[in-house]
Amino acid sequence: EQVVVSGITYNRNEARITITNVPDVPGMAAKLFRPISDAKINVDLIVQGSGSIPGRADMSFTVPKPDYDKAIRMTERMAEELGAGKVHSNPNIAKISVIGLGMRSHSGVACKIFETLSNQNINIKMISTSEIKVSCVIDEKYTELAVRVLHDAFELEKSPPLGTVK
Amino acid sequence: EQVVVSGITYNRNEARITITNVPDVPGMAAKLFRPISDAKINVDLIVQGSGSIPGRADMSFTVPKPDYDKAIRMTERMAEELGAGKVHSNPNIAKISVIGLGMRSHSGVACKIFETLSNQNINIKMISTSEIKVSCVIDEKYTELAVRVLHDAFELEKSPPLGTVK
Ligand SMILES: C[C@@H](O)[C@H](N)C(=O)O
Ligand SMILES: C[C@@H](O)[C@H](N)C(=O)O
Repeated sequence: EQVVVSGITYNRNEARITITNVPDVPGMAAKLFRPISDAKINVDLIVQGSGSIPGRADMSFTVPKPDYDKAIRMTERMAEELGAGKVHSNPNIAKISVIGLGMRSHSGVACKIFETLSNQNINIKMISTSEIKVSCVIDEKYTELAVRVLHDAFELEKSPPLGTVK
Repeated sequence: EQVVVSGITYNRNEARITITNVPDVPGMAAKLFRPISDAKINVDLIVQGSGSIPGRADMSFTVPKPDYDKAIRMTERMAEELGAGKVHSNPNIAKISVIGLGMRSHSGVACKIFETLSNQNINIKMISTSEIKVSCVIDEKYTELAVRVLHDAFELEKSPPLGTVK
């Protein structure tokens, strides 16, 4: 299957917030995001997989850095209200995205991305995929390094990175 | 911000696999996906947020149902090799996606999706977002109900669901 990777983008304007041990029952995600939505806080990535504790789930999401403090306070208030666990966060992140067509099967492209970052000892803090892209959240300080080695790995033009596109 | 939701899609051809308590150090994601990629198993969603146990992360991903058994065996073997925790899975899932333009801010659309599903007592097992879509993995048995109530919530034409689009 022909996957054509067309570019690498990065975004350093976001911060990650994680709410752990959310009761895994209907309605929790709705209650958590209602105040965030009402406050018109933009949310970019929302990630929830299955957790390791039965009946609980961890949810991570990213918000613009300027909204970080407000969103943390809301999430902490909701964590109490929902009977969830700790809220932890990191404002110093970068989202690196590899954009491609025909990504129907991410495993090949994803594996190459993970190996490329791992060869530079860059730790992957969040992963999210869609048909056209694989996004990894890493420590902000590795942004340039990550973009450069991914450009090389996918043999993209040495053009300057596509810039801070979401 | 004008968000135009253009459709709802669903996919019941996938199964979810989760590997818990993966050591949160560089290289783990690369090692996990290498055998899956070598076996040419298509992976659709890959989701990793931050976990509740410091130094560990849970990773969830979806594979085509026919590859479920093979992928589980690989993941269990890798879990041992990487010193990760339990592998759990569910072959009876459906991925429901709400497609829209201008989703730059997911919080409004996401919140409405979560509330619509919660009103039907449908539990959300995975969440993944991209610029053009919000995807929720739910129990397969709620597919039709979820698609119908989301069509209503976003006032989409009563056309038949867009079909099993990834
Ligand atoms: C954890 C959270 O997503 C919950 N399962 C819900 O449906 O709201
Ligand atoms: C958990 C896993 O993603 C790890 N952080 C890695 O970089 O491979």
